[in-house]
This record gives sequence, structure tokens and C-alpha cells, in this order.
Amino acid sequence: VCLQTVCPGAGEHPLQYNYTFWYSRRTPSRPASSQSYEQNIRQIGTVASVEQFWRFYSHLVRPGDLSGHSDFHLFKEGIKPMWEDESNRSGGKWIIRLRKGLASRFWENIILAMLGEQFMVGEEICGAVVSIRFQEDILSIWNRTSNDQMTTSRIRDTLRRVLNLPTNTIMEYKTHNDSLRDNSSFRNTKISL
Amino acid sequence: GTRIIYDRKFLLECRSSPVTK
Repeated sequence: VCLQTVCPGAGEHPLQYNYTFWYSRRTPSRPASSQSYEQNIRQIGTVASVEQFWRFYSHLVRPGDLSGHSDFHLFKEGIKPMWEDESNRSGGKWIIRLRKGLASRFWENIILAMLGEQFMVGEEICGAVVSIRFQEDILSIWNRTSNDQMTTSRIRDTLRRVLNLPTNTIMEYKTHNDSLRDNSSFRNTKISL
Repeated sequence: GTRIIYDRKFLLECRSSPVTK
């Protein structure tokens, strides 16, 4: 019996968690206060099965084809893709900077790993984001507990494996507390090789 | 409880062969 708002259809393959897609777009000249961020972010759909995911995903624009300053977010249902959300408050994220042209493929691989529960870190994963920017695109994966080093290392190592990253790829971690403090997602990160 | 784990290959196969009801 499915007690959630969205349930897998008959004969479909259920996901471990329901996931919600969000989309946001910002005019770079405007300050990114948390209020304007919340106003700019839109929930676009929730999926409960592998088949529902593909039906939804196939209708979305590929992130690499988006222009300007925009983001796709895929988060567990009930978790807002905001630093202030209860599930994110003590968390942080791994960041991978991509040169232009790679975002669509890497985004698909990271979300397939998340939907398929490849990270093996219990309830720790909150969601994933692809951020389209002018010079580069950025992939991030958010987890609940930023000071749990065993978890964050495992997420980093899984990312390397599922994205097939070269061993010398620079990985950066930033706690949401630090993001809140300097009001920036991707500045002043901690570099890990 | 049991975790529902899918590898990339399986997920991609589900894309090309959707469930028929």
C-alpha cells in the first residue's frame, strides 16, 4: 500500500524514495537573498518509479541546452533545495566544476546514481543540482551531515566512480552554514584531491 | 529495511522498454 502523494504505477519499478524536480533561474544582477531565491525556485514534478522518472526527464530540456543563470534540482520529496531546510541545515555539498559541454551527460549520470541508491550512505543524500553559469557549469550533491567525514568521503569516492572522473579531478566541499555566511554557493570551498 | 538499488545499466534498459499495461 502506497501512502505517499505520488505512487508507482502497476508493474513499474519503485524508487527507494520519491524525488521532486525543481527549476530556478536568476538574473545575475539581482542579489541572491534567501527570499528572492525561494521566489525564483519552482517545483516542476515528483516521481516515484523508474518509469515515471524517464517519462518526466525525457520531456525536460537538457541542462546543457539551458541558457543564462539556471539550475535543475532533484531532491527527495519533502526536502526543499535550500540551505535553510531542516534536512539541509547541518549539511553540505560536493561540487564538481565542469567545462561547457559536459553538463547534460554528467547530470544524467549523477541522478541515475542517486535514484539507484549507489551512494550507500543511508539517509544522508538530500539531492543533486546542476547549475548552468556563463563560464562553466557546476554539479553538486547535497548531504545531511557535513561533519560526518566517513559519509562525505564515501560520497566523494562514489562520485569519482559513477562519473568516471580522472583521479586528479579537483573536488570541493562546502557546508551550507558557510554558504549562508558568505551568501554564495560556490566561493571559498574546501579543496580535496 | 531492504534498499531498492538499481545500477545505471538497468535504469537505462527501463528507459528503452517502458512497462506496458
